[in-house]
Amino acid sequence: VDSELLKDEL
Amino acid sequence: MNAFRLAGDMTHLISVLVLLLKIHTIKSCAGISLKTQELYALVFATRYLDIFTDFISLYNTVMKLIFLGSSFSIVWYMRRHKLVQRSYDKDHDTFRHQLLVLPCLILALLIHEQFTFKEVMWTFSIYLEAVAILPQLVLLQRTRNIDNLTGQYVFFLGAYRSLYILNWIYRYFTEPHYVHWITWISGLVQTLLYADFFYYYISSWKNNVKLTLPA
Repeated sequence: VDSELLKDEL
Repeated sequence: MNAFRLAGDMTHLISVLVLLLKIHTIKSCAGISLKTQELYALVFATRYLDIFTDFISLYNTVMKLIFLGSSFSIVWYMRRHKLVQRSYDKDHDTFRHQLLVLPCLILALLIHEQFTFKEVMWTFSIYLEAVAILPQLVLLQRTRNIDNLTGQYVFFLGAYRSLYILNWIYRYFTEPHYVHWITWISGLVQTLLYADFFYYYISSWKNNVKLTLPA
């Protein structure tokens, strides 16, 4: 799971 | 960025603007839960800890600043502004928000993707956002008299949540390895909390009558 990817959401 | 995500962010922004419009121009926060607003301020403060360390895009940074600034100024208005303060329905806004904060913190300490301060705080903010609307929904049910702006505020917030779910579905099918259980389950719980409100909001709108919620 690439958790970094998600941080582009608000 | 896909259209669902953009529409979700925009409805989120509109909801905040509707609330600020009500507070700033009418100088009233009648029907608005300070408990929910304080929870949102805490949600943004703990989620955007990366605001000065990780740059994603100008859009991202600006939106984060808007959500941080607006949530704290709403709390300031409701607590400190003489006129706004007077319209606050303190007697009905009695939901004990500590009951939401503590379980969310414990859950974030137990269920997270990485055990780092930033990641646990971020996870906490996701859990807390899912339930932060509860004091507001309880207040709406108690006041019985819901004005248009308050109804629209909650409606746009619910629209934002629903659009984010569509955004996740879209991203799941278009981006490789896009799996985020913590966000999805919390987001789904959050959206379901609005379902009841949505039902009454849409039926009052369809029948062209004033919005009221059953006791």
